[in-house]
Amino acid sequence: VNQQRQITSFFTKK
Amino acid sequence: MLELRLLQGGLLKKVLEAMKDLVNDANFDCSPTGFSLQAMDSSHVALVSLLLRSEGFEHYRCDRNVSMGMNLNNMAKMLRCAGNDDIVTLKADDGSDCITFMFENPSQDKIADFEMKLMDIDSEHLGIPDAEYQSIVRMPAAEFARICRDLSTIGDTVLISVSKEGVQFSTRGDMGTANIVCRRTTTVDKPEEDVIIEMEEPVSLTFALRYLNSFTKATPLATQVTISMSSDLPMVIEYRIEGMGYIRYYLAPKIDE
Repeated sequence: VNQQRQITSFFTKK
Repeated sequence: MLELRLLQGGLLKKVLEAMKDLVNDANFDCSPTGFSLQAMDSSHVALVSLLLRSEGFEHYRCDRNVSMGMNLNNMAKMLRCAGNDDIVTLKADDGSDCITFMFENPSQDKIADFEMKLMDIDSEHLGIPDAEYQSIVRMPAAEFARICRDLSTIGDTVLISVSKEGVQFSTRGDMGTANIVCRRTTTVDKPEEDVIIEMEEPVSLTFALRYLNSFTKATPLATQVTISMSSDLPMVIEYRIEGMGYIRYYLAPKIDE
């Protein structure tokens, strides 16, 4: 199964 | 006071068409640098980043930094009322809760004003660090759009693999599998048709085709698309808007569990 990662797990909140 | 006059109004129409399926509501940020936007799709899987630099506008007045919340579908509807050759001016008074789009036809004998309500949007702004990507592919934007469209009829995800020789797009679905290889080209006479690969390390990553197909709505903005990938980062798909800036899409990869 390919799990979809979220973009927020890579970039930090400003 | 905000007043931005863009001679190629058709460009703003294309920009909205390139974002409205991905993002419903977003803040446009206006500063002396330019007119920009950063927004995520509702499931926080993809992010779009737009920059239209102030130098690209025929007239650009932005007295103070301002953030204006807009519904992109409504904005697209209003801009569809402009002709492709119309001059488009965006106007907003300080503290106003609406923005005016003014359309002038090329012969300047028809002038239209459309006023749209602004909205308060709570949006997260993400810091995107500058990164060196392991593989960068530049290829014709129309070809990339065709590949994404074709593969999405077979499967839901695409495995993109970059090597020195070229870039491979693979998918599988209930009916079977598909593989498309675009070889690196060596011609120099038609740069807009070239497939250029800059590779530090080979990369293979899987992405949802649904998102890629939505990014390719930006194809009318550029002849070439740049796809940057690293194994530990979201991919970046960039369409450069000549003389103005860019629209970039970031997409988180899928991972095997």
